[in-house]
Amino acid sequence: GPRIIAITNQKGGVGKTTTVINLGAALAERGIKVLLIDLDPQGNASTAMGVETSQRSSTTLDLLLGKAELLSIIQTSKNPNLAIVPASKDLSFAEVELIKRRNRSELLRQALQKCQETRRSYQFILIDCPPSLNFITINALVASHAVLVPLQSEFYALEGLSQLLVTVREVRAAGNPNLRIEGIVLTMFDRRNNLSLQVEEDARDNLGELVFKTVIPRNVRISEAPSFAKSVLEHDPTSKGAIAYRALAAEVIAQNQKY
Amino acid sequence: GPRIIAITNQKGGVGKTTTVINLGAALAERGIKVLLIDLDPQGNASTAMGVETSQRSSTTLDLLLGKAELLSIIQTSKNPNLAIVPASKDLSFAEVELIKRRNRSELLRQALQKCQETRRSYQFILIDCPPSLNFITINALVASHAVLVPLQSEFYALEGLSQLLVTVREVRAAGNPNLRIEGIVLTMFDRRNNLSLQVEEDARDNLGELVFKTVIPRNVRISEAPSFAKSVLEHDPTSKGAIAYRALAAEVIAQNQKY
Ligand SMILES: Nc1ncnc2c1ncn2[C@@H]1O[C@H](COP(=O)(O)OP(=O)(O)OP(=O)(O)O)[C@@H](O)[C@H]1O
Ligand SMILES: Nc1ncnc2c1ncn2[C@@H]1O[C@H](COP(=O)(O)OP(=O)(O)OP(=O)(O)O)[C@@H](O)[C@H]1O
Ligand SMILES: [Mg+2]
Ligand SMILES: [Mg+2]
Repeated sequence: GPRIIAITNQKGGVGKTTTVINLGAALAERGIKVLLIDLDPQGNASTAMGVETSQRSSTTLDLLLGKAELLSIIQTSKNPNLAIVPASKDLSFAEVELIKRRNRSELLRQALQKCQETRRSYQFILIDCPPSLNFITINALVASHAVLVPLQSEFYALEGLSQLLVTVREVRAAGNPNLRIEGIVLTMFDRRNNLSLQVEEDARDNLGELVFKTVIPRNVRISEAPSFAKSVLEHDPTSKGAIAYRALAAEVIAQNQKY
Repeated sequence: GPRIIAITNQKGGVGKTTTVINLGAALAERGIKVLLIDLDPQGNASTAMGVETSQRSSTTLDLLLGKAELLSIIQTSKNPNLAIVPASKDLSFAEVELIKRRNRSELLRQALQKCQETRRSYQFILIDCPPSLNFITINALVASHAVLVPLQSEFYALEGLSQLLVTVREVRAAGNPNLRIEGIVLTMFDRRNNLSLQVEEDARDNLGELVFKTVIPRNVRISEAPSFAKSVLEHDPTSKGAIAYRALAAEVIAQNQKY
């Protein structure tokens, strides 16, 4: 079955959605079939994939609450190797609903396990998480084989990382013993900025091999792309952003050869 | 009593904490007494104010759950006009606790109303919110006179704004009829970047007077300051960032003269 990777960090605006969209597109460019799952009530990944808000009647909330099967809510895109389960703003009310349920942390895992057939048509599933360590994010961690953490090259970014790694350990102990760390990717990196260089040094000193060799540079072409409902690979294929996300995809593929 | 303003936007990384810290410092510089309340489990505002993690045993969680009075958990700072109620990571579990309570949206308002004495020593209270429309943020909206929304000059930013304005209207209808919009402030603005100019044009066309005249430029001095536990006004008083936050403070003061 597919490798399931949760892209998460409770710090906001660090490049989670940008990484889901562009890593997804870079894997798809190599002929790999990828399913994106949008678990963020903001629905930014759904927007970046061109899903109009009017087309979001069946969403990940239905999947979590067992109201719809995966196959019926997958939306295809212009790219034959890339599909998405969209999110809607109702997800922000999911927390109140999820908390009441007995198996509240396992809803996504159970929903994904139910549809063996559908899963088999994908080699990777990437899950976009909201900026919080709530039950929606816990569901993503319990359902995933690995977690990939975008780390913005800024001061506040390192502060939240230890809290996230503690949560990953707790999920491993409580519900998903095989959850591994796919890696930490530095985003919005600006080599002329001391702060960026400092964050990279701290991250590599403290986390060593966990930090991807690939660093995603700050690149205006990346932030322009979603307004055209394109990945940066389509929007500007030779941009620094497109080149970096292709390099990240190569590292992710190399790490998953053995599965 | 003090004017209470919630600084909020469920989109992550748009400059909420940065605005709380630097608007707070700019008001304090004019001799105005300001209390900051950190409602974000990441505790970035607490860090920016120099509150060590070891000093966060009494926090906003205790205030919400009625376990501590405001006066006992306020921490002073080097700046005589600026104090803070710190946050701790336990806040991320508050949601589960808050949801069970009958008056779950009013806990902060009640806690702030209890201590008339303490409140009177401040002229502004600024509340830093987490990147989500959860009960913690709802508590801030119910407790506040006004909401100030940092809007990052990027594509995804406008998408979340309409959802936030809907929530403000709902809070007004359900619990806080006087809640007004203090304003929307463009952050990380780069005049050489078409996307920034486009977002500004869209915001001013759609929201008119609600958008502050002051625009906060992208300025590396702003992102360096928290690593020294300083506001940008202290870190580099003549920087573009410091000048912009002083201008924002002047607008906020002008708008609150009548109260
Ligand atoms: N490498 C980059 N260079 C330039 N801009 C970037 C880069 N990565 C992301 N951005 C922009 O920064 C903003 C934040 O990125 P994004 O929305 O992907 O973060 P996020 O972690 O998903 O945010 P949230 O916490 O709200 O879900 C977006 O406007 C995005 O276009
Ligand atoms: N005008 C600016 N110029 C340059 N950097 C900025 C500016 N405003 C904020 N930043 C930096 O951008 C990052 C995001 O800002 P900040 O953490 O204040 O946003 P936030 O909305 O509070 O995030 P969260 O949603 O995680 O609470 C921080 O690293 C901050 O230092
Ligand atoms: Mg996102
Ligand atoms: Mg913040």
